[in-house]
Amino acid sequence: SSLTPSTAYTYRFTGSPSKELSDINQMIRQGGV
Amino acid sequence: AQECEDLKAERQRRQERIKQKQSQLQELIVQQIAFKNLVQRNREVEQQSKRSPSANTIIQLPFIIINTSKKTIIDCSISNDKFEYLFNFDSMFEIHDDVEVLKRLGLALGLESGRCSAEQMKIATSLVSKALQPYVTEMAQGSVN
Amino acid sequence: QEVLEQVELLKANIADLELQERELDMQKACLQQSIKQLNEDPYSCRYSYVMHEDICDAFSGDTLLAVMAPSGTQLEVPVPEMGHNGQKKYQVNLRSHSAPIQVMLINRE
Repeated sequence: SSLTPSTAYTYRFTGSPSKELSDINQMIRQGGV
Repeated sequence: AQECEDLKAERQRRQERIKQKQSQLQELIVQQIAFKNLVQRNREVEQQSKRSPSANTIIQLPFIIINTSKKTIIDCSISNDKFEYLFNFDSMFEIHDDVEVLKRLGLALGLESGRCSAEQMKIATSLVSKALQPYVTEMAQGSVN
Repeated sequence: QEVLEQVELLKANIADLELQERELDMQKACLQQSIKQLNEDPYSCRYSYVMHEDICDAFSGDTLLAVMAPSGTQLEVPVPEMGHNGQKKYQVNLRSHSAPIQVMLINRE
């Protein structure tokens, strides 16, 4: 898996606020811009 | 005058921090109310049907939902111990947590959008501690950050 | 004189804000503790589930992956990269440290 942490968004089950998932969804929608 | 300017900046910073903390507290209040409502709903359904749902028809919390179009091709690699998964999608997806699902099922009683009926507000305030009830009333009346 | 009065007023404002912020911190800590207890309470855990139908009702998408994983599981989404065939690759990586992860494919049809 070519994960380069500096350009990866993370979320932790039960630990992270829902907002972090909203940020991920926004990043995906913008095609990673 | 300089001290005045510094104090104004300090007040601004504190107001922004308070706004953010209010928003986080509201999110936690919604989470607790939705969770308690879910437990109550499932218990009532099981009492009425006098049986528990079979394991392969339920999804236990905590969970997340990855939502994508049916045309998407998903490639999945799984480690032997199932502790690690790698998904590759050829198209966009969305990720939502279980709180979002409970909100969409109406279990947060409309608090997340500040649109609560009087009856829902009564139920919501009964599900939180006394100290939090003013916050719930505020949210029910529309002041949601 | 006017500026001096404004300074006093601002100091009083900031003192109020400090109290308000402390109250919020305390409420948040109490609530997080309460949610944690709820999540760990065997009785609540017994009823903390949703049905497949609930998920289908909540989302319009046609393909849904329900990922059940223990608290603390890390989800990682790298910024999409351009694949060799000029198509964007979207990736999700899940890593648990305490228990296996379960993934269920829920297809509306």
